[in-house]
Amino acid sequence: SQPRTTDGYDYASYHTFSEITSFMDMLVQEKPNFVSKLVIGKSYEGRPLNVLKFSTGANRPGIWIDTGIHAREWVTPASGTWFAKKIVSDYGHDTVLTAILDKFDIFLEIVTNPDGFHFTHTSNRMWRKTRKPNDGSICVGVDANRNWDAGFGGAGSSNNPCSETYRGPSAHSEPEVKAIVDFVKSHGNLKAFVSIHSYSQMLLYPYGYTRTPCKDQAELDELAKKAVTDLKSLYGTNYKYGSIINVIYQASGGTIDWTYNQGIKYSYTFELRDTGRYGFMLPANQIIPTAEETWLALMAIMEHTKNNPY
Amino acid sequence: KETFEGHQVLRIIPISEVQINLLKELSKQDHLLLDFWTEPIHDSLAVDVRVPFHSLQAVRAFLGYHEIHYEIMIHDLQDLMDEEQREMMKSRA
Repeated sequence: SQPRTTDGYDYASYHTFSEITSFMDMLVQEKPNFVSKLVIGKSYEGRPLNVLKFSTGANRPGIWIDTGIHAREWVTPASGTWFAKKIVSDYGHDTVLTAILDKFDIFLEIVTNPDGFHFTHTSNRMWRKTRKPNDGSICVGVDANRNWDAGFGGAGSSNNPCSETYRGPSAHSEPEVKAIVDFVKSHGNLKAFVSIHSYSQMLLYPYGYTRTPCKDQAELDELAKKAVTDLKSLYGTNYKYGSIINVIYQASGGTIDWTYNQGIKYSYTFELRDTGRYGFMLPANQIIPTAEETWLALMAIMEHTKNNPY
Repeated sequence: KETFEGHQVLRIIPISEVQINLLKELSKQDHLLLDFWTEPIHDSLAVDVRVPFHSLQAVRAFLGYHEIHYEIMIHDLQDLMDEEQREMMKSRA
């Protein structure tokens, strides 16, 4: 029942990790001069941490997008898959995306937490964390979005391995996080970093661990406003936007706080759409509308990144 | 495979800081095995919580006693999961 091309892939359905991996391989096979698959590390259970690289030239600055760091947020990797196909389909046809890709590489990690994602398909649909056992505890896994070295261990994360927001024993203790850290550092020239979650319809920028506004807050706020306005233009979906600590709550050790502190100015995190009825159980017929509207916001961020070099 | 028969997801609409604090207290009741999908932060944000079947009566009583408004967002989580599985199988077929 496997599709033979990415045109035959069912973007309006949820898929397993192996199906998504096959999709990535097909995409690379179809566009070998444009798309490549990097393996930036291995998960605790040994699954590859795959990143699609979309590139039209050498030595370009990069834009990073990741989806699915929390396992049960299925609509995020599903949207990521749609984004990958969209990038390939639109390059050379959409002038804005083409201009972006003529200057930047795009890196897309569709399943950031493959062990957790696999676990949601096989054992517990409501699993959120990674799957590494914790020494001295019967509880498994770490909240990978509390494991970054940005206010690590502060308020808004837990030191209890049984908590859903367990931060882990030390910053970057999780191989899924460490792999991204190493990639970001070794690349050295990422200009935007977007980490996508679901649900609750928010577009957020740093910080989460401190009330001190980040130094680019005015610009990030203005861009967030533009992005959510573009997003809303398609289906009328309302998003809140602002800094993590002001819009949601204090959260220490978060992804984009770390990336911002690394010098990646355009660091954002999304919480994708919720129809108000399903939460993490968003029906599959919502995948494409979710991806379509999110794409507009992503384009706003990527285009702004292109037009505002730093 | 863990199943979720009878689990409900409640959407709670707090209207004051007092109610937020009560919900925070509720979230500390480990024996209820509540799974907060969105946490009690402030009264502009709804709180979604997955409640196992065995905790439903206690949670509803708590909310009712404190006059905290809620609605049932998902009546039976397992029904939705089964539907999701059917959709995936149908797509593969």
